[in-house]
Amino acid sequence: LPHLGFMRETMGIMQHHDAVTGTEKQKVAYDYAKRLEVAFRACGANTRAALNLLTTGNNPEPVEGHTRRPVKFQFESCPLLNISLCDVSEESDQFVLTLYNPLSYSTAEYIRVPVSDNNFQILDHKGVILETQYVPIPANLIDLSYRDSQAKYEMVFLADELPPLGYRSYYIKKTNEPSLKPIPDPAN
Amino acid sequence: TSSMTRIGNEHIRLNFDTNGFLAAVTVEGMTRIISQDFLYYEGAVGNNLEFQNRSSGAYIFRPLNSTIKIVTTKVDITVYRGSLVEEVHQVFNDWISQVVRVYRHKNYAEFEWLVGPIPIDDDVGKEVITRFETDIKSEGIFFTDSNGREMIKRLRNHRDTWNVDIVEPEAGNYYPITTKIALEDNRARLAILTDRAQGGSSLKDGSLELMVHRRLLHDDAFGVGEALNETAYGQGLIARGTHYLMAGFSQKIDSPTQEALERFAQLETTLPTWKFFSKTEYTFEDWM
Repeated sequence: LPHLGFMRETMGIMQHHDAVTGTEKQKVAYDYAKRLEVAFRACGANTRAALNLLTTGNNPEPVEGHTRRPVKFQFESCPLLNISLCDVSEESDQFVLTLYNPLSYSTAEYIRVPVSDNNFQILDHKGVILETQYVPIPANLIDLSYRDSQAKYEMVFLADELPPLGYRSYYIKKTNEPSLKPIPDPAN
Repeated sequence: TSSMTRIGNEHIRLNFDTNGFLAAVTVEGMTRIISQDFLYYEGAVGNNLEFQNRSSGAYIFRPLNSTIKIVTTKVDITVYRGSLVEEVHQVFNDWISQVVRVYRHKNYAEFEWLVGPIPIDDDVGKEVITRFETDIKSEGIFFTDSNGREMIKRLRNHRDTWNVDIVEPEAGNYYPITTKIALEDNRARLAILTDRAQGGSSLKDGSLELMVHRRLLHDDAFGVGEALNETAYGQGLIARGTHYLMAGFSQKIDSPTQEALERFAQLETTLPTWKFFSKTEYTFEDWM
């Protein structure tokens, strides 16, 4: 509740007309950004707890046929995905991507994941290997000195049949077989 | 022509001319001229003691004059094709670039722009727009959304409830866009969906423009007491965002159907999936 309370207070402040229109002073803008960041991080604990209940249930016993107990995952948001930057996907050899569909109908979405290499494999929840494509991150973005990222490519795949108000998880791992590097078309 | 670059799928194809600009769009087999470019207005520097002569700033958009500046006449492009997406990477100048892409089976094109830091070494504030120009005979009419809900009909240089004399033709015709701006005639319709609230207008028949980034050097004296000159790491801010282009061409356009398609695209682009990343040391089998 304290986490949600901080987000509630922040959203209350964000309803001031200066926050809505961007007519606040610069230092106030910094404060707004800081409050939102803290609120998002705090509520991350709530979403993690909720997603762990959804994905593994509240059962502390091993699942039949498996020796391990259901694991609790750190579901991390990547708030800098809008500039093609995500620490988990750039630095991990294997990771899980969970997509929650906030729409009330089933949908399909092309997902872009920033990665440092072009040799990943994506498996859906049934173990089916999904088709992937790598596209280079635009040079103007890579050249920004203060964008601290190892990502050279965005890995694109289609997340299909995402259930309404539900989730799907994808297991993504590095392989030894690199895919074809994205090669630009010859000029004209 | 054979020298054109094309990307697309079975629903929509984009043609780029030899100078690297978007030149035409083909939908359901019919092609219309649609160009896209980045331009900028120079911000007005006014006398803030006079109410109607203030500087362009955080509260108001007032270009210095009606002369719009072009950023380039030739765009460097690189094309990447694959089974899922086809992309054209465009570089307009040192501070404006864009990726135009069409995903397999999707009925819209994405324009992911990257603008900034806006140079101010000439001491001139700048307000950067993207402009789509078509041959659609819109007769001064265009449509803007009402906070993502119903579309409101706008008529250039007109107000519904009083007789207006527009003395600032750009600023006086700008409207708030939260998710969509559109125009049409009886044969074609063009809609641009946005990923954030922006200013937008149709200053000529068949033309739609959206403001993507601003950097201004004077306060407009409406209260904030600061110029809209945001910086980070000692430089002007860089903005990255996306526009989604949807078009419908037919002998007699079925406008409600096209608008329904736009509505689905709008929901999917404004409410995308929430993405959660988890490191794991488990094998796929154990994870499953």
